[in-house]
This record gives sequence, structure tokens and C-alpha cells, in this order.
Amino acid sequence: SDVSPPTIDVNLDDDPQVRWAPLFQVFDTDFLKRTAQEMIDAAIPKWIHEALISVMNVSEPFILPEPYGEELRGMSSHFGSNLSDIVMLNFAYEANAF
Amino acid sequence: CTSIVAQDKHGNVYHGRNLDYRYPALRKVTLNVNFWKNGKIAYTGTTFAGYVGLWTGQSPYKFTVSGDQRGKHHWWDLWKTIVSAFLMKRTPVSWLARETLEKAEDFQDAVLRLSKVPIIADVYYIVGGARPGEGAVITRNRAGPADIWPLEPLSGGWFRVETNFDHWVPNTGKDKRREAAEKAMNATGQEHVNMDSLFQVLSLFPVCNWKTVYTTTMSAASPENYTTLIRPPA
Repeated sequence: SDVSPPTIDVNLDDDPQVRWAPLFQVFDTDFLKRTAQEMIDAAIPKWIHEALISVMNVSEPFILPEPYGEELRGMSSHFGSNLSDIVMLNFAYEANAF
Repeated sequence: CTSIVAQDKHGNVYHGRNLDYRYPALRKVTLNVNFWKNGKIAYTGTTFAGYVGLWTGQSPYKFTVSGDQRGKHHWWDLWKTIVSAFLMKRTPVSWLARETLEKAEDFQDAVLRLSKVPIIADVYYIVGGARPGEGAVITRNRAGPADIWPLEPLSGGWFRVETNFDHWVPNTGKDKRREAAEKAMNATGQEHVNMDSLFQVLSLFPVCNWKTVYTTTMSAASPENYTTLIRPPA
């Protein structure tokens, strides 16, 4: 049957790196990591992922606009993942537009 | 996806959307987010865990917004899209929706921002306002607007349905969500449209289908009624 999703509060007055912390009180981090990997594997060709890692290593500080860049960096710390993985996850979700 | 914006006989504007996506796992990572600023809710949205953009949201007493995919693309478009995001500094579609929810002053400002800011992919933005007549479907190219289709309640245009096709193009394919939704809205009638009847329209097959992850109904003038339900898998 239909179910309501969880609701979290994100305080925009907090530092962007920590404002998504409530997410990890609602969702299990290991579950999120597994789901994220599934999403990336399903939506993003491996060569694009590898190319993006190279791009991010060289120019990451310059290519992510704020506050999203800082939010993604904070998210990657919580996930225990590379920033490029979190950026890829966001592009995988964004792929809904394709 | 299917988005509907409609106005009842009393001038109340309602907005509903189905988000369709081919990964069933998304049902388990869907969440509502209240974004707070200066001690009050600045805007609310529905998203997926780990995703900082919004495909669905409302700015209380100002406007509501949803985004629907436009056109079919191939995997190499994804690479072009990532390059355009990084090198040309174009904004991801869902980031512009969130940025608009955060910064737009009112419905008109929201429509202007969602129409003009360069984005990384074609899309439909559906916008509902807090006052009579405030509703529109914005058909976007990457560089700017291709079309703006407003509510015209005085001349019979009391609702607009957008799925994933340009509204001015006849649908010759097998996808009948648009026709089914329009038929159901006409059967409902302007005098009976409300949040519940809009949800019922969005629950009819094939408007609601095996890809539908969640349904949101909202009305900018009544932000407390923002409702998202995760739909069961087929």
C-alpha cells in the first residue's frame, strides 16, 4: 500500500558540510552506500565514471558551485566515499532527465 | 512523470505530480525535506537520499514546482551533459528547481528564473502559484524557454497536464498517460477539483504505473497540505 516517506529537517543556517547530517539519523549508511553503488552502476557507464574521477582530481575545487559543492563534500564524508562517487550519484539521479 | 496544475471554481490552485523512474530501489530512499532558514521553513521538497537537488517542492504561500523529463536521450548525451555542467557552468535541472525555491520572491519570479537560467538538459517545469490564474508549464531547452503554457481559467484552460511530450505535439505513441489524465480531469470537473480528487487522478492507470515511485500533491496557498506517498511496486 501507499506509505509516507520519512521527513528530515535541513537547516540552511548550518554549515553546508553538516546540514545533511539528519539524513544519516534516518537512513542506515551501509544501506545508502549499497543503493548508491547500484544506482551509479545502473545509470552511469564505467568509462564516464572513471573519466569523472580524473576530472574531479584535477579541478574539483573549481567546478562545483556553492552551496552544493560543500553539501556534496559533507555528504561524501558521511558516506565514507570519494567525492566523485557522490557527484556521480547525483548525476545518476539527475539522469531521470535523460 | 506526470504533473498537473489546476484551478478550482474558487480560484484555489492545486499541483500534483507522479515521479516515474525505472529503479524500484528509489522507493526505499525517497524522503521529504523541510529546509529551514531563520527559524522557519523556507521551502519543502521531496528527493532521494544523497541527492541535493529537488524535482518536487513548494515555497510556502508563494509557489510549487515539479520537473518532468523532456525527450529521449542516449547515453552519450549524459557525457555531454556532465561536460556542459562542469565546463560551461550550466546548472543541473534539479539544482535550478531548488535554487528557485530558495530565492524566488513569488510565482512570476519563479517562472522567470525557471525559464531563463541555462540548464544542462531539456525539461518541463510545472509551476503553481498561490493566487488565481497562477499556473504554467514551462517547456525548456538548455539555453532558454521553448514555450510557456499558462493556466487560462477564464477560457476553459483550468488545468494543464504535462507528461513527457511537448503539449502542442499530438501523441501518436503507446504512452497514453496524458490522454488518461486529461480525460480524468475533465470527468472530475473544475467544481470538484481539490487535493483528494487530484490524487485520485494521479492514481489511475496508466497515469500511475509500475515506474511511479511517488505521488505528491500540494498547494502553495495551503503549505500544510503538502503530501507525498510512495506508491507500491507493481
